[in-house]
Amino acid sequence: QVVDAIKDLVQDCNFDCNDSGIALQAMDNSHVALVAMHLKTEGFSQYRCDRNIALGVNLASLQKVLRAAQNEDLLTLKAEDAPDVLSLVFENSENDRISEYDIKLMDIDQEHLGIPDTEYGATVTLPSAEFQRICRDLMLISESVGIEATKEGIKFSCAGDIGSGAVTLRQNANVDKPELSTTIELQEPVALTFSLKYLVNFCKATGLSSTVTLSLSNEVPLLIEYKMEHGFVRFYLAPKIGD
Amino acid sequence: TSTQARLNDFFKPI
Repeated sequence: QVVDAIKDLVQDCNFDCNDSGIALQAMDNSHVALVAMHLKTEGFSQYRCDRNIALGVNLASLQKVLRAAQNEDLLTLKAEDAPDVLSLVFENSENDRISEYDIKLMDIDQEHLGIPDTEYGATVTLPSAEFQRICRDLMLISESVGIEATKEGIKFSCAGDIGSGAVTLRQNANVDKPELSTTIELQEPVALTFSLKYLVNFCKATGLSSTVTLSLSNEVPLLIEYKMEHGFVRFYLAPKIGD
Repeated sequence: TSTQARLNDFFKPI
């Protein structure tokens, strides 16, 4: 699911393995969007990493091999020191089928960016399916969306050749189903413009989490986080400037 | 019209 969520944004990337788990940071070709992923050791039934190692993987190749696994299969990933290949083993729960695949690794000279800790002006958590719906609907009208966070709520608005559209979400607490709540923490009003093409792309991570958190400050990249039980997938998107 | 900013304008390589 994680590979599915990011494979259309980045093609080749290093899976950085160390004591804390498997991490990945990669920018898209245009340097407008960045994905940062972390799968913590606690999320694996067994995890061992003797030395820090970067596995340079072509995500399309990895995706092809992962398609050979059944949904409930146990997956084991293995790589030696200074590896040429990443080994994947799929086993069904009855232990009567074992599938073994190797994918070739590559040397990827990847630029790592330092992402400063930021006190965001607005932090909004909403159902991830709702966010996906809004992005898809507005992309039919325009290529850009304005996102405005005020004490009234968060407003997504766009204008295009056929007309305009806007969706406003107000804070609402759902006691029975907290994953359907919308919460807005506001330090200061924020108004930014973003490309919808990227936002729709990020929404491929919707299946990873029932909620998504948007963190916004004026004139800095938007942070979109899908939290998992033992890790996260974060996307950063540079704003459009100077409307 | 607006221009699309790049992440390198905000985040520096480490």
